[in-house]
Amino acid sequence: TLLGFFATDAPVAVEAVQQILREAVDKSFNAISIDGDTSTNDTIAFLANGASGGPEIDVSSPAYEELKQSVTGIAQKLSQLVVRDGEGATKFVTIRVRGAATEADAKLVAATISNSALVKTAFFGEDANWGRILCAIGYSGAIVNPKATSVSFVPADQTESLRLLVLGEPQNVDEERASEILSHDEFGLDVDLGSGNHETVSWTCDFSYEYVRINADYRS
Amino acid sequence: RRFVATMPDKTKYIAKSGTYPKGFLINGVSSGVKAKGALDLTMLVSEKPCNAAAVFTKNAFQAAPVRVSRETLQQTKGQGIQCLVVNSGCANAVTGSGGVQDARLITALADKAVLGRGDGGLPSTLVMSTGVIGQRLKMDKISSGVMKAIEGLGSSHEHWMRGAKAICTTDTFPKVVSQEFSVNGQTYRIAGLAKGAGMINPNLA
Repeated sequence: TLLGFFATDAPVAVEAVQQILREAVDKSFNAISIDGDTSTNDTIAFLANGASGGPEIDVSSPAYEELKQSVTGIAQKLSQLVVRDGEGATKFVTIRVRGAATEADAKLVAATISNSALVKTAFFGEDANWGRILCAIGYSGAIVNPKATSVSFVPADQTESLRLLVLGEPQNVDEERASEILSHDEFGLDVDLGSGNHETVSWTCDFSYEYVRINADYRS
Repeated sequence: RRFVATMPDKTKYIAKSGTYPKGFLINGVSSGVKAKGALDLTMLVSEKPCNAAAVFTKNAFQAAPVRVSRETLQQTKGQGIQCLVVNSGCANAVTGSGGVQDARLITALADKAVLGRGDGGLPSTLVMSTGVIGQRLKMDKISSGVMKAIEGLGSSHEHWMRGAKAICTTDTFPKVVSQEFSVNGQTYRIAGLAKGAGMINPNLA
């Protein structure tokens, strides 16, 4: 279950509190997955008490965007901490989907990869099994043109990406380099659908033996 | 090939200090719902009424605290919220109408204990629960836990960390983030807590 809250001493109008929370959560907690199970209890709250004074911030205030950025930043940091602490997780993976025909398509592809048990077990095994990634993209339900799709692993240190598939054509993958990238606690996956200009980012983790052990022994 | 799940060092993600918003007090205590005296109940109290909002799971089987907190925000139109009570021993989920009554009782208890409000007024407390599904809350323990939490409320980093620890279930570290930000020359603070390690694929709205 995901629970959380934000508290600020800024004076924020109710409508702004609602709007900021909604947008911040869409770019953070709604963009993570550990095991694909949605809890009955998930709740994130946002409270603003105005104790620091100053003019009230509403949706039309110049300060609104700045506040929204701060809340979104905090929400992203917290949601990433949740993924890093995923039950049994040994890897933290950032999935960026670009070139989607719609934002919904981008999210669908990212979520499908994030939730694929086979992709996640490959992450655990540090196995550059990009066929499983393509498989997930293909059944996501998004508009996908296989001949326009490119996929790369992105090292956490932002050195050169390892291209796995370019415009539908498999690349001659340097398996040593792939293993080196996947051996780190953290890495990225870049998917370019080549079908538009919408993009999204999501965060996921691997599936390890530990996940099964923890959940075989915890009644919740 | 044999695999070993070697967990990365996660202690680096634990906040060592923080800058916390004015006018908020927090505490985490052991109410006894969790075994062995583990921290399992967090209370956040604002000295001033807050404007508030929340997003909730879209799972069709929404737990009692989800239903009650949504009801509270609808009734109050998100105004006048001053307390948040989170328990982590028992999820109070799929507990039927009895579970809803329990969640409402926590709201009423906190409203009365913190704000001195009696029956009949608008609620000002939001509730959250996590933990074991399908069991009723031990309300005697929750009630005494709320009173215990109120006694030790504070605003230090240690208080925020206790609050973060007391909402954890299978989490391996408490999750606290805080920062200061300035808007038009005015400085504000914001802090956030979260818990979650499993059953995580949020669809919040």
